[in-house]
Amino acid sequence: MVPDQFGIVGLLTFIKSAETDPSLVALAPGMDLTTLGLNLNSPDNLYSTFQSPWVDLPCRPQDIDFHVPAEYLTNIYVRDKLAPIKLNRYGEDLLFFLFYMNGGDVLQLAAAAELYNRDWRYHKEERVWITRAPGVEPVVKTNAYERGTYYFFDAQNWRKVAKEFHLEYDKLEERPSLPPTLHHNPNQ
Amino acid sequence: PLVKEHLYQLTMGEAAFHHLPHPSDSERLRHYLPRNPCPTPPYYPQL
Amino acid sequence: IDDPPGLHEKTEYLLREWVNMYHSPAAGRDSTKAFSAFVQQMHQQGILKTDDLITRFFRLCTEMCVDLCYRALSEQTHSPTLIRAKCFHTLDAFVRLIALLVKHSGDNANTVTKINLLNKVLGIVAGVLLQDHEVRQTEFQQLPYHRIFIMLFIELNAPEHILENINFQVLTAFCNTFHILRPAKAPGFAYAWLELISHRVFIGRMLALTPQQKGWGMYAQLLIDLFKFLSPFLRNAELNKPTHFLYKGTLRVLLVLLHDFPEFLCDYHYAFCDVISPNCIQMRNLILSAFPRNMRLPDPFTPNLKVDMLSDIQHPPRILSNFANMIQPPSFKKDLDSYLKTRSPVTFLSDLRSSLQSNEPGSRYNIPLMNALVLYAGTQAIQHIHTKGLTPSMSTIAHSSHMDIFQNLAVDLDTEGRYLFLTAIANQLRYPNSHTHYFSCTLLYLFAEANTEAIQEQITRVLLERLIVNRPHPWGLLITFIELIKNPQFKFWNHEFVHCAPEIEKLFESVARSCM
Repeated sequence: MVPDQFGIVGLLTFIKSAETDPSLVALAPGMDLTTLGLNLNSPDNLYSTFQSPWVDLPCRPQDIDFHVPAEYLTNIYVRDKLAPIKLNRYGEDLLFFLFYMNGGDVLQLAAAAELYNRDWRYHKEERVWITRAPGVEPVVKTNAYERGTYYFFDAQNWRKVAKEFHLEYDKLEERPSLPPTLHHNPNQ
Repeated sequence: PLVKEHLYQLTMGEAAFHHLPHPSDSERLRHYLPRNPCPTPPYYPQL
Repeated sequence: IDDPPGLHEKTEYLLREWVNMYHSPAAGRDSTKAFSAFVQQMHQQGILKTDDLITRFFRLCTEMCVDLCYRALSEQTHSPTLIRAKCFHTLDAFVRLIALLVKHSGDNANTVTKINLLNKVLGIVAGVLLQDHEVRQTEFQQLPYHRIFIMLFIELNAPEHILENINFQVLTAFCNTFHILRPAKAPGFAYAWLELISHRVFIGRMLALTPQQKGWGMYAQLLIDLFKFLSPFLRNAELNKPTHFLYKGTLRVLLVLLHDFPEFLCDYHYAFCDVISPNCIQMRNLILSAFPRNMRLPDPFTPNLKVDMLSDIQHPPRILSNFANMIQPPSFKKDLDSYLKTRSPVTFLSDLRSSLQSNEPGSRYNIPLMNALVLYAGTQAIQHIHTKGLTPSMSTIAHSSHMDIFQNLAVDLDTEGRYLFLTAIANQLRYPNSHTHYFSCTLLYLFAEANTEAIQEQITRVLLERLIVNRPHPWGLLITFIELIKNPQFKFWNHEFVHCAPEIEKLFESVARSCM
């Protein structure tokens, strides 16, 4: 057989080396390209929401700049008059909007904290916000769980849905903690 | 073997790796709701 | 050198003034009111008197903006968000000034003045960057330059009549600048550079919006710059974390191009494969997997797939590289054409090997010449077969001057040369077209007619290494390998190299299972 790196044995040797040398993995079996954060089955163009070669998420809608009429750019005229952002003033709908639209951002944590204050709880496994239906006590209640009727916030259909549920307390997130230093924003 | 020029490129690349561009570097300044990236729990929606 | 006395102070004053005016509510729509007033000030200060003064003004402004950024970046106490806001406060104003000066340079119809000014400014920013890169070395920061380039690009691609008239020249100016600042020249800027050329607005303009695909060639050049930079490190499998990160970023960008602009990858596949290191199998497969969006590829795993009957194999692919011109020196090309036409002199074949060898350090063969020779001989063969009213098949490709060359190379080259030769052939196994079909037949013919098992082993190696990497896999690669293992004519499973070790046997069985 071909004794050097250009035959079958050479290929096998390279593959075996790649099993232990991480710098060879990228070349030998290569990467699973479906894990790079791009929806390769998307019927729409990917480039228009491509955020960066270094990030495995597409752009958030609010980050995509468009050339809008200059009249829309009012911030410079009103910024001193804008009320500071205080989440405890806002309705649930806006809090859910901020939570779902700001993944990986302090604002997501802040919205989560405010929802917690209003007795919503985030179910870590179901990945959904839940609250007790008002005026409806749980049918069963133990130290570890309870069972009853709860409102689930359905983010797909953007509405609260009442459901009976077996709720285990250890599946609920504790009070969300915000980072010790919030970045400066004169409006907040 | 890598020539001197390539070794220089590796060194410069390594230094640049420690201050990568951020997506907000290509976006308009957001005065009202700037990005404030931070680690969030893995069970929170990211997208 | 030798800035006129007082120019530095004037420039600093003017820049500060402009930044304040830009951020004032009284600046007016798109800063036009502020701009009118500011241009008066520039005149009064004599900045616009001569070309030399304008150049110096821009250079000093750029340096001041850059210095401000370095000072801000060195302030450890502030958050990254605050530091960036501070930098962008001045940078964005400077960019707006440049954009307005370009837009209003000369009269509306005079595009030449506008583009000249843009080229001047881009050249100045690039020059300051390169000097900064050389002086500061590992302390170099990409932020100010990245911000200037991307925001200026976005500003100059606003939907305005004046800008639409000069859009192609604007794109050309930026592409020239990015080529000057390619990673090989400014490696400290490489990450920002890739971010710039993969920005959604840049890709949109270069590949989607510019009519008649006029931006494609320039964009291809930028990708070639990127592949050339990565090549030495990937060739040596030198993937430290930063290089691996850059490689992964490159794959992301290629995936976007494969999804959105597969025809672009199809048209330039030859030029890309010429500069991608042979061991970058997945990245190369990604490019070779591209096919035109209006094409429906038959399932390569269809039982009894009659590739010969597909209508697509009659048509050649578009190859926007002048590969014939890459056959050098001209005397060699002349001898090649002569041999292809007359099958003489026979000494041409015996001299082929030495013509393909190289004295370049780290490279025993001239890979671009090898690739060009293979593609040229193959395309000439296809033409020759068509003029006889035939289509390429195992019988029609045989006994020709073209196949003489291929068989001679397969026999005469050493293992490295043969590997590179077979790689050049396998690089043409793509979507259904006349090249894919011809070169698939050629590989199978070389396998069947091989006079040593080493040739068959290396053909198998070249196909196998492309199959064992993660997806995607080019259609032509799949149908060739399936044919090789299924067709009893090739007696594939009888060869010793298939059974020489248990791991190899398992590997072949596994690949064959997934193919069949």
